[in-house]
Amino acid sequence: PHSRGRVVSDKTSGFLVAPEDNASELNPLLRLPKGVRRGYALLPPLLKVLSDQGHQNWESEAPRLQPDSRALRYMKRLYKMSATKEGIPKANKSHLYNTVRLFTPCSECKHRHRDLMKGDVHSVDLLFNLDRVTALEHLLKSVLLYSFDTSVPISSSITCMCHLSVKEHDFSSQVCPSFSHSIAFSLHFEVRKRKWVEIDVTSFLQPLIATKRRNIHMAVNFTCLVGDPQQNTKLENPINVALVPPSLLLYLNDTSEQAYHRWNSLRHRRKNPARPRQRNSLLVEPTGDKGEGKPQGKRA
Amino acid sequence: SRRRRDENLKEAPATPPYNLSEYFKQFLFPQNECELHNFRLSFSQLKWDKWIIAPHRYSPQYCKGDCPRVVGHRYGSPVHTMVQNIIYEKLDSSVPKPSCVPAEYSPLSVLTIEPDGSIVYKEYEDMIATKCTCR
Repeated sequence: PHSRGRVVSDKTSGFLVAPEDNASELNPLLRLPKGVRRGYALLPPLLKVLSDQGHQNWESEAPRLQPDSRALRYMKRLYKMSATKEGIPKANKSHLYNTVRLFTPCSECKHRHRDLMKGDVHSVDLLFNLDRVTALEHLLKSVLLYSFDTSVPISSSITCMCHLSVKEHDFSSQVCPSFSHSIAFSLHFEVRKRKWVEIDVTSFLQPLIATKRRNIHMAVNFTCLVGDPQQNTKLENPINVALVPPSLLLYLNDTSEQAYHRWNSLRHRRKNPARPRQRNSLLVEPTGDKGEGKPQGKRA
Repeated sequence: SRRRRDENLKEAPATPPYNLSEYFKQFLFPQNECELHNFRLSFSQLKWDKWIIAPHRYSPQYCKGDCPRVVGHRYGSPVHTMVQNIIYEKLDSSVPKPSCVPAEYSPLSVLTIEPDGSIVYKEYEDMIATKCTCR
């Protein structure tokens, strides 16, 4: 039998769960063969359930932080688009991701946020904590997700300008960090067709996420005006969409063995030769309304 | 079919049956044979609905039943299974008979709330048993 000390020092058990989950105390599971144990990393709460003698403690688990309701709606829609009602991943949707994480910004640097709100209502300081992203989850695409509230007037067209700056932490300073690099986007869309605006920031955030940066601090200046400059419509009446801070959406390929690997499965089923993995070809996007979840061509 | 009939004859009880038609039915329609059984649960039953947002229900299914003495192609069992059966019967009954276990699975998409309040959509491998075998 494994002693507690041996379990902790067993390197193979490191994959089982994150250190904070106290799962290394689960001696019965660690007696299982490695291949079987691997599966228990799937859902740490399952491991906790199996570990609790008498199943008394797990039901009284500390309540989790509740996510933003808008974010929840978006993710439910993404779920409906990606899986059947029974929860089976849709086979005909040839997306490459098997994991999508949605982060809402932390409430850090609020003092700075308030100061900016006085002078420039559209500039928002955002801090995203990406601790939940595991080392085996590889970024395919990252998106800033804005939602329009219903008070936005139904308009034929809206043009938005977004200026995004990522900040580097200066630990010697008590105030918020300084800017490191920035990028500007311009978007045009029709409000009546979509409640969500997705800004692809993959190329911008890729280096940060690839280097396992746990906290991403950015300033977003998002300004929307009614009108379409391409159709010579005069831009007027700014719309306050930036008051609701955007969420950060990460489309990931989890390479761990417990995650479902669609391409492996398709290869096995069709006996086709290996299809090349194209990192940026995400073919499903939960942009919601009619015709917006189409393959990447339109979005590109 | 002849091979199967031969297998069945090996399992014939020592006492001759009185009702021959009933006797042969058990070979034509074997009872309690290893097969996939339906099982459906609701995450709220486990009080997991606090952190699993979707799906609400889950059908993991399960495999249950007796493994025949001679497992054929139907179960896709390896030769080892037959050897284990012979060991059980002829050499050492403390070695277990082959077990009825899942052979194939399908994945499941799950939408969960993480402890930090973030939301994650994830597709997990091997969540629903779809085929059984004797091993």
